[in-house]
Amino acid sequence: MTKVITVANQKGGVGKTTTAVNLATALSTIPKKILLIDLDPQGNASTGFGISPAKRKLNSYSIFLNNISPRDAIQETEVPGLYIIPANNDLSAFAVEISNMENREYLLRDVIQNEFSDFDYVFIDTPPTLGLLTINSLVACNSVLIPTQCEFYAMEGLAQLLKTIQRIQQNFNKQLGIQGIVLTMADKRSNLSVHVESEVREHFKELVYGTVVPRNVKVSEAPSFGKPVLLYNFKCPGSQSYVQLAKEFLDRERLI
Amino acid sequence: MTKVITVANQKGGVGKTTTAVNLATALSTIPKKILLIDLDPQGNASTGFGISPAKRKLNSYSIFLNNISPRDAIQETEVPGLYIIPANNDLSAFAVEISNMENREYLLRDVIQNEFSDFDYVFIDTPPTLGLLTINSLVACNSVLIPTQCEFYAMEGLAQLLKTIQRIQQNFNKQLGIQGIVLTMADKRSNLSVHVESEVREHFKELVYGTVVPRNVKVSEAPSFGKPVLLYNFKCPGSQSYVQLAKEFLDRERLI
Ligand SMILES: Nc1ncnc2c1ncn2[C@@H]1O[C@H](COP(=O)(O)OP(=O)(O)OP(=O)(O)O)[C@@H](O)[C@H]1O
Ligand SMILES: Nc1ncnc2c1ncn2[C@@H]1O[C@H](COP(=O)(O)OP(=O)(O)OP(=O)(O)O)[C@@H](O)[C@H]1O
Ligand SMILES: [Mg+2]
Ligand SMILES: [Mg+2]
Repeated sequence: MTKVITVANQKGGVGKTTTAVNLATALSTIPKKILLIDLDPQGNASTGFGISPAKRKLNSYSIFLNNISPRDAIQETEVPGLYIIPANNDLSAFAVEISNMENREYLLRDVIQNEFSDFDYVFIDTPPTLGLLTINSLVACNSVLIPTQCEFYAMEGLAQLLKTIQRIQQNFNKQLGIQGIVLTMADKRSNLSVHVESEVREHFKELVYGTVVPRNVKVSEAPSFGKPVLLYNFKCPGSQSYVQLAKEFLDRERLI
Repeated sequence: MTKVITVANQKGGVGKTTTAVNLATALSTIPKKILLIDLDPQGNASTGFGISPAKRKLNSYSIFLNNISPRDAIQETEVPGLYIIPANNDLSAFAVEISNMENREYLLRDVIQNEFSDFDYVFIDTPPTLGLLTINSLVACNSVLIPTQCEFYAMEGLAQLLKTIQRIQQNFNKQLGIQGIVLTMADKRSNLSVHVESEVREHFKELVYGTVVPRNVKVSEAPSFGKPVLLYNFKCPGSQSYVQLAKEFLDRERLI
């Protein structure tokens, strides 16, 4: 049974792409088959795996077109057991082209159910908006993973995001749940970061993972080498926290 | 003659709101009348000035409705000479409601030209997407101010953004220019940050301001007190860089 997880937060720059890329990488150490769909026209998750613009001709936009098989857009990554459907700016045409279609919210759900049922996990990286791309992803998935920075503006946006998820659950996807909230770019030396962490834990209680991803420059260097940080520098605090997060993720899934 | 400036970048978390709030504050020291329009449904710029949710009943969504005068949505801020039109989640209905209207790209331009011509500068903070809100802002303005983090993903998105701006210029707004590119969250001790700064300067040359905003925890603390960092802690490196940026901005405008 394929489990589909959307990585979303309308606040920008909170670590959605970094978490999708590195959690999927850390999870590939267990014998599961994982697909990462890059659904952001910026194509950052694709860059995070070193996929050049020339290799993105078949992408997450082309899986909606009738003339190709969606499976043709799947590529291997350097990580065994982890596959990716890359993205480029073609995707920004998606929202405009489908806005008048029937069933426009269900397009991605139908593709995933019909074409990708051989994967154990499908992760979807989404852009920082609650537009039609992210809505398609929230309708297609079983649950939402919400990265959030230990910053004031990011904390403020969480309540709004959960309301939107609830609305999608009521109108389009009864089974939609919250996979969890991941605190990112934490800095133990900063009062603000410590304060935000304690506020988020108080408000959202067991939804929040125990694992916190620290701010670590190696994490932000890795994309410039086209590698997940686990492959760029396995021993650094950033990588180790994603390994820890994967363990906690599996624990919550009762798989360990 | 009112000059309208959009603060935009589809990459999330690069410092759009922080730059809009603090540059507008630093500019208010010259005898000009400045309006900041918060056009992001997250309403972060409004939070940055301490505007509670209860005080946002009249907002940047209501200026498009026929039953109120847009000027009624203008509020004073703590900063003399600086006014704001706040935002809340009402704004997320905007894109859906106007998508089938005739002149949907020109709505904001018409409101600003008809209602806000007594301001010397109008700054518009936009969400991290190139959807209808940001497009309205790019059509309504004279130029675009582009904040960008000293990070790899942010650098990668710049070329795409400039292409989009060019397309808007050709199809909707002949006078649209680039006000400048502002490097934010720079860290002199990080090779990545230094490398990104030199790449961006090499590619975009004189478009890039000489002033660089350093990463400074005081900047991210200020919104939790509902104040621009210049009012929260004037002497910190973050505030001083925005004062410097304002000088350079005026210099380029030949106003000093
Ligand atoms: N733990 C970390 N330590 C240091 N830098 C980080 C960390 N996590 C992410 N970053 C950096 O912060 C920036 C924002 O992260 P990322 O792009 O993953 O966020 P996002 O939510 O996907 O952004 P967007 O909203 O644009 O999609 C990136 O430049 C990334 O490299
Ligand atoms: N110079 C700085 N030093 C430290 N933190 C900063 C700095 N500038 C911005 N920040 C913090 O980084 C985060 C992102 O900044 P901000 O919200 O202004 O970006 P944005 O581009 O407006 O984001 P969005 O894409 O969500 O609109 C915020 O939490 C902000 O407080
Ligand atoms: Mg991203
Ligand atoms: Mg913002």
